[in-house]
Amino acid sequence: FTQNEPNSVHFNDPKWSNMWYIHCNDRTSPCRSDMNVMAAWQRGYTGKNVVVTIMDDGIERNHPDLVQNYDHLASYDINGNDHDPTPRYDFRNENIHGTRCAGEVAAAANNSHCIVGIAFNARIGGIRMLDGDVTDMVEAKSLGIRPDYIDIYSASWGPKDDGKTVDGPGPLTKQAFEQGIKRGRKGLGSIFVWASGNGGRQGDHCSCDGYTSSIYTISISSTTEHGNRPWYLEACSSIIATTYSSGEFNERRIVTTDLRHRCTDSHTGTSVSAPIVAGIVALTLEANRLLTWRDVQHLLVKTSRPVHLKADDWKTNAAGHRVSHLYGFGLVDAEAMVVEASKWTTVPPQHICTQIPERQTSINTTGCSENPGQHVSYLEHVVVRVIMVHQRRGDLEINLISPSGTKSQLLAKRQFDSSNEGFRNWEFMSVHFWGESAEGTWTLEVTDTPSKLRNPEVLGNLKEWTLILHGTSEHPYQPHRDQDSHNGTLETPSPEEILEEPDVQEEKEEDEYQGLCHSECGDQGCDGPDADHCLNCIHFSLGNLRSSRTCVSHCPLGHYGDVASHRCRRCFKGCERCVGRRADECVSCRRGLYLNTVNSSCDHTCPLGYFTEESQRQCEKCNDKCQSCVRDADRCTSCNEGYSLAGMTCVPECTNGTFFHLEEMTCTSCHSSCRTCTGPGQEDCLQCADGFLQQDWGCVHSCSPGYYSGEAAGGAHHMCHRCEDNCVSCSGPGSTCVQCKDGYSLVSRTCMVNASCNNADEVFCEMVKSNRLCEKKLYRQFCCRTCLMNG
Amino acid sequence: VSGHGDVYTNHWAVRVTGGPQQADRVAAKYGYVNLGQIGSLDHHYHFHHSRVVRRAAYSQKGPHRFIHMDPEVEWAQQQIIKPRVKR
Repeated sequence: FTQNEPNSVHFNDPKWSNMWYIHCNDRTSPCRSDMNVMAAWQRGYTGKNVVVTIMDDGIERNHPDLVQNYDHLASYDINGNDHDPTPRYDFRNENIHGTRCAGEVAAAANNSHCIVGIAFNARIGGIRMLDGDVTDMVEAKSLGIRPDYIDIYSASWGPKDDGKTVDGPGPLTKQAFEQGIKRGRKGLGSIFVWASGNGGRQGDHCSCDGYTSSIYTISISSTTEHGNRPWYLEACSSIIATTYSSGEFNERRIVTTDLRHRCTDSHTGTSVSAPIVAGIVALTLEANRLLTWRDVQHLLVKTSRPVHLKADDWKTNAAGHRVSHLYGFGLVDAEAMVVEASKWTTVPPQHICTQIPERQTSINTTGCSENPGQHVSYLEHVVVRVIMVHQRRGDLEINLISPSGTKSQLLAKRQFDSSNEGFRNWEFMSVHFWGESAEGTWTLEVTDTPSKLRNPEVLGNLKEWTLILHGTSEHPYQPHRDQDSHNGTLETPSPEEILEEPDVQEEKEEDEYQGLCHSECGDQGCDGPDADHCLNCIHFSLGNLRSSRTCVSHCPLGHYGDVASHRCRRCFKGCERCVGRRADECVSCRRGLYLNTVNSSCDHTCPLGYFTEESQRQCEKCNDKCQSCVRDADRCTSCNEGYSLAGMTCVPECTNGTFFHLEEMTCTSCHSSCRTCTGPGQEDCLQCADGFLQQDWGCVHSCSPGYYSGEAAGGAHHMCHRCEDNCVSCSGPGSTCVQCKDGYSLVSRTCMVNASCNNADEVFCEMVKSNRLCEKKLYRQFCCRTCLMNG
Repeated sequence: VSGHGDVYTNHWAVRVTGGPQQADRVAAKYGYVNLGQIGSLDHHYHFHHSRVVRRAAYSQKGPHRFIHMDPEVEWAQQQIIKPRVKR
C-alpha cells in the first residue's frame, strides 16, 4: 500500500478519485498503485498514435469519454456488415460490454466526464461481432480487420466458462491468428490480448479455452484489491500476467464508461483485465513502435511481479521467473514495461521444435539442435498436443515436467465435465518454462482420479502426444539488459530473497482432543471427541442405531433435515434433494433422472412439451410454439397447431396468399397471381389465385399458344395443358390440333413432318395400317403422311 | 448430421483460387451469393445461401451441397454457431 503520492497528477474527471488502481491521491485511505500506470504517464507515455480495438458487442462511439479518441478506421460492424460499431440498444442493456472495455483503454482525460483510460491518448475502435450468430468466419473476420492499422485487439469473451466446455478457434480463426502475427503491423505482428476466463466457481480451467491458451494471445487473469483470488478466476498454465479487477463486496471495484453516456463501477470479472493490459501495451508500443508480438510477451514475462498476490503455488522456474497458475508472472507493471520497451532490442527469431514420443510419457530432446532452423535452446511457449480417449474427461489432470524440474499443471480436474469425448488433438500451452533450457527429458504426467460417478475399472488411453517447443536458439536478451533494470524492481529475486519468503504452505498444528465434545454435539454431551460420539446433536443426526449415528450440520444428498426430530431422513427413491419423504417433494434428482417441475417428482423422461436440462437435471418447458423440443426451449422437434417446423424453429403456418420468408422469419405476400406459394416470385406458385390458370410453374390469365385450357387432375380447377408435339394451337387433348409448327402438316388433326417416305410402297403401308402404327404417338412420323397421301 | 447439438447456419466459408470473379461464378453455380473475402484470408470467401434455413439442427440436403464436390473448390465449410460468452 502507498499513501498520497506527492507527485501525483490530478484530473477533473468525476470518477478519478475512485481509480485506486491507477493512483494514490486519496488522503484518507491507502491504495494500491502498483500497476505503476501513473509512473508510465509521468514518463510521457499516454498511448499517442497507438490504435486499439475492442472485439465485442460494439462500442458507443459518441460516449463523451470515447468520442475524442474514437477511430472509425479501427472499427467495423461484422453483425450489421457496415462501418458503425454502435451497440444495439435494448431495455435490458445487453450490449454494454464493449463500451465498458473501451473506456478502460482510452477514455479521454481531464474532460470532466467519468474516468481516465489507461492509454488516454490512444485511438480506440470497436469491432461489433458478438451481437449475432458467432461462427468461425465471424471470428476470423474480426481478427483480420485492418491488421496494418490496428495495433492491439482486445477480447473479453470466449467459449462457455461452465467447467465442461472444451472449445477453441476453428480453422479460419487459427489462420487469422497466424496471419495476424505474421503480417499484422507491417510484419511486427498484431497484439491479441485475451481475458482468461470467468468460470472459477464452476471449476473451469482456462486450458479448455483454446483462445486464451493460444500462443498468439496474451492471456490475462485478475486479482482483487487485496491480492486475493477472485471467485471467478480460472487457473491455468497459459496466463501471462494479471491486473486488478473486482473482488469481494468489501473490496473496491474498477470504474469505467457505460452505455448511454454513463459511468459504472458495477462488478467486473476478468473482462476488464484484458483492456487494462491492452492499455498498458499501448503505452509500451508508444515507447517503442518496433516491438514485435513476441517482444511484448517477453516484456510482460520480464516485468510482471508477484508483489502481494496470494497463491499457494508461486514457484521460481529454472530461468529465475516466479510464476503461478493463478496469476502467471504476476501483476503488470506499466512503468517497467515502458522503461524496458524504450531500450529493448528485438528478440531473435522464433524457432519451433516438434517431438512425438514413441509410446512413452517421457521424451529426451536436444531441442532440435541437429536442425539449425528449428533449434530451441531458450524456451518461450511450450505446447503439448494430446489425443486421448477417456470416459469422463473431467477426471483427468495433466502435468508437464521440464528437464529443469519445473512442473506445470496443464489441466486440473473439472468436476462438471462428464464428457466422454476425451481430447482430440487438443493443445495445452504453458508459459511456466519461459527462459528455461529446452534440452533434456520432458515428462507428461496424466492422472486419472475416477469420480464416484463412473466405472473405475474402465481406463482412458493416451493415444498420442506431441511436444512443441517454441523459443530461440540464442539468448533472447542482450547481455547488458539483465543488469539494467530500473530501481531494482525488474530484477528477478535472488535465491536468498526467495528463501526469506514466508512459507505459505506451513503446516498447521493439529488440534488435540482435550475432553471436549465435537462442535455438532448437543446439550447431552458425548463419550468421545468425534461427531459419532455425541449423545444428541445440535443440528441433525445421520444413520441409525445399528450402523451408528453421527451428528452433521447439514444432511447429505438423498436426505432432508427433519427439524422436529433433528434427524436426517431419506428422500423418496430417485431424489437427490427434497423437502419431505413423498415422491412429489423432490427439489433435485439423482443422475439419470429429471425433475418434473410440475409435480416435483423425479422421472426418467420429461413429459411432452418439456425438455431435459442436463446441468440442473430437470424438465424445462419448451417454447410456447413447440410441441416438443431437445436441449433447449427454442430447439423444437415438433410444433403446436398453427405452426410448422423450419429447421429447429416453429414458424407460423402462413395464410393463403403468403409464404414463410426464411430470412425475415415472417409471413410474406406471394405474387399476386398465386393463391399459395413457396416464395415471392411468379414461378414460386403452388396454386393459382382466382382468375388465373396454372401453366407449367406459373400462373397466367389465359393459356399461351401451344396450350389449351382443361381441368386439372382431380378436377378442382382449370389449368393450361400443353398441346401435342409440334402443334401451335389446339382445342383440347390428343388429336385436336388446329395449327402446326413450320415443317409439319395437319393430317387428321395431327401434325406430321412434311418429309415424305421413300419406301412407302403398298406392302409397307399395309403393314403400317394393319398395325395401326399411325395411331400410336411414337410412330406418328413413321411414313404416316406418305401412306395416308397414297391412300 | 450433427451429433453434438450444433446449429448450422446458411453461411459458408469457401476456398477458391482464381480470384473474386471465379468465386462469384462458383457461388452462382450453386445458388449462393459471394459476400466477399473473409477478413485478410486470401482465397477464402464468404458465401450465403438464402434458400437454406438460417439456423438448423441439421446440415440440410439439397443441390447447394454439390459445391463441396466442385473441382474449383478447394475447401468449403458450412458455418456452425459457436456459443460465446462475454466475460
